[in-house]
Amino acid sequence: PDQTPPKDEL
Amino acid sequence: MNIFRFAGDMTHLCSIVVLLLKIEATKSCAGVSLRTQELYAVVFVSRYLDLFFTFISVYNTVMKVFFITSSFCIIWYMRHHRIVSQTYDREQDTFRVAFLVVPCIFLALLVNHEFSMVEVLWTFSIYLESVAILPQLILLQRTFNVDTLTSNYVFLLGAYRALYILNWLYRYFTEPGYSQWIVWSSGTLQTAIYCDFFYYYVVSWRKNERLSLPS
Repeated sequence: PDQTPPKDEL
Repeated sequence: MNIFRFAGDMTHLCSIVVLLLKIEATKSCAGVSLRTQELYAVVFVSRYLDLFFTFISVYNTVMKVFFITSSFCIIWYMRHHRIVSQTYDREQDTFRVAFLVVPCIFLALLVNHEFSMVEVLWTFSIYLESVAILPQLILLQRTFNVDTLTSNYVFLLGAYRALYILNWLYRYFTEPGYSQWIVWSSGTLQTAIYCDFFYYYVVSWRKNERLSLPS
């Protein structure tokens, strides 16, 4: 698994 | 937040409002797939668990709460409203949702950014959203119920997807290091399914003048 992206989208 | 993202969120919101207004005004949910609506409820609940432990913005929180409550509101209308529930195309809306849910669960367990409960559920919701419209697609092809409001709903959902792709392109070129390939690949699949949907509408519209495309 790579870096977890920021969850700023809906 | 860029204009594409905001416009995408607004069309998504409008699509749900249009659907709720259609149900409330006509007291009918003919042509609407309960299975798709239930899948969307599952999508929102599994994705927005972070409401409890992450705060991003007031906008973000309000939109998440709206998506969860509105999806349950639609389900309530279709299942329990005395008049509306009688108009539900129960016999036609028979898509086996397990065929979508089970592969999405396995895929989320196998392909994710981080093997944790919340992250796997979030990934599952991304995968499930990309295919959740399929029961609706099947239902419309079976019933040929392409009234203007239902097609507005579908059109707005399609616009939401297209705007999100523009948003990702914009962010990719303006934000260094911005990358989220799970969302991108699922979103592209989802948009492709909507294109199929749109093609279907064009064909229906050509076959029957009574069926009109959304303006």
